[in-house]
Amino acid sequence: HTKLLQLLTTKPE
Amino acid sequence: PQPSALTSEQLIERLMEAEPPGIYLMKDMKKPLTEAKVMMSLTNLADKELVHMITWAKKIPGFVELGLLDQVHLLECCWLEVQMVGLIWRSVDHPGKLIFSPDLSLSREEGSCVQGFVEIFDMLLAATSRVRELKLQREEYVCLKAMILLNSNMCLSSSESSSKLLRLLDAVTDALVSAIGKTVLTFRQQYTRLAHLLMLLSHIRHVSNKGMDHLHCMKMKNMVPLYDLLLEMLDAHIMHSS
Repeated sequence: HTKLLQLLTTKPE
Repeated sequence: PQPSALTSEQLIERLMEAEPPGIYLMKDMKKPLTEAKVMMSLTNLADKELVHMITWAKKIPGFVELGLLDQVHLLECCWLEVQMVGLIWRSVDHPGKLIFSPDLSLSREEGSCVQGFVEIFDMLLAATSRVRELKLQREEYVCLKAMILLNSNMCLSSSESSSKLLRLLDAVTDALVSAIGKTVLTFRQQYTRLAHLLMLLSHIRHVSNKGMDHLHCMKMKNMVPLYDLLLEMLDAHIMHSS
């Protein structure tokens, strides 16, 4: 789940 | 703020603000529709919707306070249910049609060009009719969708995470009850309505399982280009269920 983790951990702009 | 620090009204407001935007396909499907074209469009949309779904989940008060792997697990378990309840909500004013996006709606006949779709279409259309009969309100809809996410899996990483999740679910349940309480219904009608709304969720889980099997079959037959995120979410399901 690389992509999912990446999206979950990015801070919202 | 912790969800428990929010009143039901404030929680509903936050859920309304978290609603994702309408997602456009931005590509006209040329007639005649074929299995490949329909599957291509629907998987493209599903992949785009997934990105917005993650943003939505992060805006649900308390969700990001759960362990990261629990967040992953919950999203992996419920993503198709969340997409389906959104589809049902968008389609409620269009009897006989499913509004996949503002620029892609399909009738049962149009959907039937994909092998195995009619059964799933009929279940989605039936659920949409039920939602129409119930005159589901937007406030109730956002609560139900949050419940789908938070109720998608009971096996969390720790008992601390599980109790956090239960508190979150309690807060959303209170919000749903208060949304129902806004309607002009007797107490008896209110709890019957609550039961009817919650019973919808088991149908949605059922259709989602059917849809997941279908998508898996399509992938096996190389019928669809599956995008990164969509593929990841589908594989997670196959892994959990086997």
